Amino acid sequence: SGLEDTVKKTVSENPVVVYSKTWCSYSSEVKYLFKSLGVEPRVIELDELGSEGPQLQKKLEKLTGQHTVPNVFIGGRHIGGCTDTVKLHQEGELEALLSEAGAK
Amino acid sequence: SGLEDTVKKTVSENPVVVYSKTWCSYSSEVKYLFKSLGVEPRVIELDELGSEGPQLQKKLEKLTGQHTVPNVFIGGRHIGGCTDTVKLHQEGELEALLSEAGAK
Ligand SMILES: N[C@@H](CCC(=O)N[C@@H](CS)C(=O)NCC(=O)O)C(=O)O
Ligand SMILES: N[C@@H](CCC(=O)N[C@@H](CS)C(=O)NCC(=O)O)C(=O)O
Ligand code: FES
Repeated sequence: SGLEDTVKKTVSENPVVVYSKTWCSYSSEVKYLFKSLGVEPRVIELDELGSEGPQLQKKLEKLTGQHTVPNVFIGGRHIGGCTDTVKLHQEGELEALLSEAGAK
Repeated sequence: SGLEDTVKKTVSENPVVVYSKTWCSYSSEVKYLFKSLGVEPRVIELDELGSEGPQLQKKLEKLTGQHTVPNVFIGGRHIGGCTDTVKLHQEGELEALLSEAGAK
């Protein structure tokens, strides 16, 4: 479908993508983590897209099995949410993923 | 007003009160912190009250200056959100407040 192609295109064309909600602190935390690593993620605020927001969120759930925000992709690969990304960082694996994806 | 009295009554009758939203991870984190300290907070899920939820949230903003969730009270006193509560815990001050309020 059109929406599925949009997501696939977004995550393949941008090294780091975060599907977020503007008022969600977990979304803010993961956006802040990337910024602190000198990386500017492509951020899509699902609550600023009108009726397309919930549709996009449903599509993300179909593609990734995850219905929650934040929903993070690096180098076209689905990473997970905030806790997943923070854990990768704590284990020293995030920076390698970012370099591999050409984000750093 | 009726709603203002409800809030004042709730926070004076329960040692620990958390105004929360079921799907918010910051709300979950602060609820979990209290449970890990052996404290059962009085939890009010604002997203489970129908139209009263937003009204209550507005009232909390009027009474505390805070429009966000979670909104935490201990011993009738407004504490703040998740980060405020976690900070008090990290500084070793939370347990004293809980004991003083008769929560532990
Ligand atoms: N562990 C996940 C938690 C994600 C989560 O529960 N997100 C919440 C907002 S903080 C959400 O999308 N809730 C909507 C729902 O549960 O339907 C992460 O770190 O991203
Ligand atoms: N630092 C605050 C952040 C609170 C916060 O931003 N809460 C969000 C949900 S996680 C909220 O209520 N957002 C609604 C809004 O910003 O209008 C805390 O730790 O509680
Ligand atoms: S909505 Fe509260 S942390 Fe996401």
